[in-house]
Amino acid sequence: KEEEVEHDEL
Amino acid sequence: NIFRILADLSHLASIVILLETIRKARQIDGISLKTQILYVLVFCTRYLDLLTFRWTSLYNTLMKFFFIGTSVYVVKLMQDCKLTNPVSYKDMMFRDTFQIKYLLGPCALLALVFNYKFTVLELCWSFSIWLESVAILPQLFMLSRSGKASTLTTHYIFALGLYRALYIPNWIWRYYSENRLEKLSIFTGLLQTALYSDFFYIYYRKVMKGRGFELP
Repeated sequence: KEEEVEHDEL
Repeated sequence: NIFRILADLSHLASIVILLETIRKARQIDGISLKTQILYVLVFCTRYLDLLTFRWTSLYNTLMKFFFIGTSVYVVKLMQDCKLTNPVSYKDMMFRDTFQIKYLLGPCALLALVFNYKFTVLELCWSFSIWLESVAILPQLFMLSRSGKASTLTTHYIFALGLYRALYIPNWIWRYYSENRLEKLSIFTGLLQTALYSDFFYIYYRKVMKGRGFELP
């Protein structure tokens, strides 16, 4: 499964 | 962390100040329509992840909707001015002369070169992060051309600049507490804050001492 890039900032 | 919260609050405050300025004064003197259109583009390309339903938190989701919604609303209010206050609108258009193609082109290129992953979502995200770092330029250009601005307009720009500046201690905090290092965000955040530095200096020297914003 491909890794997702997480953007938890606005 | 505290810096992140303060930064987001500052961002919210900037938008509230801007909306109040336009709605109360019914004029848009000194506010760059081009910068506002760039922000619509920034938020629409950054928050495409809303469509994937992979939500990080209710806070993030609400803020994203708020930023997209208010940025579109600001552009609409400014466009309305064409009918309600044509003199003010014309004056604004006359001064708002920065060529945004010089920002859009390089940002698109930078997004193609610097990104976390070569997917549509990630390219749009990277484009938005680059574009945000320079989106204030038409506004600052307009300010430097007219040499002065209303106090409310300067409060707006200050709060907006403060938001990205406060993200910097937030990133330092996160590096130590979570070992997280988002290079793209940090680099563009530093760039964005650097662009404001001159403005911050004048704001500190004049507006905070109650002297009104006027360029030497």
